[in-house]
Amino acid sequence: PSSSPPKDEL
Amino acid sequence: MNIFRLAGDMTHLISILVLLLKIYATKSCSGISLKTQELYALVFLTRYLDLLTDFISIYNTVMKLVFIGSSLAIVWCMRRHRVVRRSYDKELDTFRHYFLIAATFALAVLVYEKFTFREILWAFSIYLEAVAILPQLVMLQRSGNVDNLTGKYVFFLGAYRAFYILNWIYRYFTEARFTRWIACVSGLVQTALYADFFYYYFISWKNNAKLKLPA
Repeated sequence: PSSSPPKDEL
Repeated sequence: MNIFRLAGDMTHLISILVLLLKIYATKSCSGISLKTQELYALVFLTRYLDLLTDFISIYNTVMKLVFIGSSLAIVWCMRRHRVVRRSYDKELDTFRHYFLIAATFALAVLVYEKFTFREILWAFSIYLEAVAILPQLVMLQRSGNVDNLTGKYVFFLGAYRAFYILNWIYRYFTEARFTRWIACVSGLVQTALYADFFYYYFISWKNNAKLKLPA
């Protein structure tokens, strides 16, 4: 259920 | 992307350029901790495995490649370059960095977002980055005198961390689902490690004097 948001940070 | 995040990435980039400039212009890496540089190379290599599977943006991909490439180039220069490696202050760079790798890996196996190979390596890279500056800070402390470019290098690295905290505060209030506890807590720890350095950096800047750290 909990799809974590994409890791967009560096 | 918000302005704090961009400022953070840019100061991170500047710190690396300052370090490359120091090594290139003076053909010397004196005052620079090879151990910290090796830890950063490991941080980028383990965190940016997603380059192979996910695409976020051109900006994201280019920055990741720059960070991996520059960190490997710096480690290579300090270890292998005929002239540069002679200026490496090995006897001042004695921090046991393997201990940091072992401890942060153990933590990553215990505290992660998801129990997968990639996520554990991601958590490891976050924890390791938080403490990777320690060998460098210890080295500065030991040598007392800090040359201009080395001081600026550490200053910009610290600024990068400070901007990332502002970025998280901004995202927390503007994005509904932004809760990245591992990165935020580690980031706070990492920034706190710079507090002492910043204090002496600002004093030297205010007095227009050479940066000196107390023994």
